[in-house]
Amino acid sequence: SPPKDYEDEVTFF
Amino acid sequence: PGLLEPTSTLVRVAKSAGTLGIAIEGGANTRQPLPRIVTIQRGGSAHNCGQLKVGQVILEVNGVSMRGREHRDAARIIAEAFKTKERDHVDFLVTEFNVAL
Repeated sequence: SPPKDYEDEVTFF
Repeated sequence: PGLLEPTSTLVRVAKSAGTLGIAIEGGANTRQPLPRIVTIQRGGSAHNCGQLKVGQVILEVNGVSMRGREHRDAARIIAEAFKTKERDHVDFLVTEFNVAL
């Protein structure tokens, strides 16, 4: 699998 | 303060709804090194508070600095601040400027 793209990480609360 | 010095604002969000109602992006080791608010959901505690805005950068949560924290770590701190029964609010120190202080 491709490396995780931290740039696109979004978390909803 | 100097012209380029960002201003920070302390925003107290009462836990007035079942959710905080925000989304954040960024964190240490990304091009957005401090978490930034990307969504405010209608009906959530943050929306009810009326003082948090999309685009603001979160510097501290309940006095805990977000500096140097990767996304997941920052997200955990925010989630725990909302979940804890010890306080009926969450204090956010935010800035309008998209900079890493």
